[in-house]
Amino acid sequence: STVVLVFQAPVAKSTKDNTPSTDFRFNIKRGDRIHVGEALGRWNDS
Amino acid sequence: NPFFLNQLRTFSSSAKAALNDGHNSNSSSSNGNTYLLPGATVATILMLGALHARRLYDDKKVEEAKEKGFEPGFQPDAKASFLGLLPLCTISRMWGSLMSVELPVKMRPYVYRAWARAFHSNLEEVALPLEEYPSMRDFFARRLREGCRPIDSDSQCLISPVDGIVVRFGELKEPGAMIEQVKGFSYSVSALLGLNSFLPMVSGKDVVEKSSEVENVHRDQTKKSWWRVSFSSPKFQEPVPASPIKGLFYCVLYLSPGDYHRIHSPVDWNVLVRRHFSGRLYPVNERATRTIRNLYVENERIVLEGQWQQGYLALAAIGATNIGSIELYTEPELRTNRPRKKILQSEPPEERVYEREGVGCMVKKGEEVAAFNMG
Repeated sequence: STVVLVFQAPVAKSTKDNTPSTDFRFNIKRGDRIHVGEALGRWNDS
Repeated sequence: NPFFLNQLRTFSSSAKAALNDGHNSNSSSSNGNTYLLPGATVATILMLGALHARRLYDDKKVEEAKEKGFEPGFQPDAKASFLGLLPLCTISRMWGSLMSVELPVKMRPYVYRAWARAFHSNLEEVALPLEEYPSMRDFFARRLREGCRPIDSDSQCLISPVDGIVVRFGELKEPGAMIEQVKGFSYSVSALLGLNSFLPMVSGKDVVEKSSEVENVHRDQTKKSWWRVSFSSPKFQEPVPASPIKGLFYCVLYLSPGDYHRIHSPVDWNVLVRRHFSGRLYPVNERATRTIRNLYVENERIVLEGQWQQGYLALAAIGATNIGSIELYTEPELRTNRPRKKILQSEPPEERVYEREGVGCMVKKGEEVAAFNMG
């Protein structure tokens, strides 16, 4: 079985040219074994 | 392989001898049958063993190639086409019924330990003593001991909803929002989640309207004469694929047979819609992803859609031949992998909007939302 997640995550605006840049970062690699409760990715509010 | 052929020859010659003996006398007839049946059984077991060994060898080759940096591409084959002809949903239900048979208490630990050894399950995490799982199906959908899966407490993180292997992840940027199944083949996110999904996309129509607005403004500014407009060739606008709004991500996780098969909420989440797609039940292992087109879009699945702190979130739980049914805690009466009267495979999904007081169904980060079951 397989689970697919599709989600919106925070986007920060670059202070230099006001262009959108992604603030969300995955902290996984392809082929990694992951468990329930472990972080897939993180973001910053700043 | 030579060993297998020798074995087959031995068994066929012994079977022939047994048959000849059977013609000679009545008393030896029973002996002939006695030899024939075990011979055929052993030959079948050997054949299945040889096929399994070959498959393991092929998989090992793929793993080695991956380690060298070569990514296997999409290669549809005859076996995949043959799978399409099989009644996989019926096979899955039969498998489920077989696995629901209650096992004798004394046998249970041996059977479950054998399963755990074959599929690398950690029996130390199991919530109950092995004797308390009446059937393989119950053991498969087991809960874990309290504290085995600590939930990351960081409020700015999204957690994994399942135990599994990360197959693919990334950001959806291109118009049409496609997820790569394997190198050389992608499937549409809209097809996976449903065409009436709330997927935050800038629609192709909006893009066309915006561009025509810009064109009109430009036309007014340049003050083109009427005939230039009249004789200009008509423009047939092809449908423009929608583009995802910035910051739309995806992650594909594969659960192998030995894994914990319950699904948890990745964040605090307000589930607004449930969609059930009753499709096929192809296997979803790595080999299947390389050989079966639109695997995830074809298979039976449940999609939960809703809103979280940062916007849109959808979770698609996709079944497979051995794990065909999905149990939903927000809707315990829902049954999947049911026999269908309709012949057509491509039925529209069955949808339910959760409108409990107009706020949907709230689930907390780490809370159980669904479970995969055998068959």
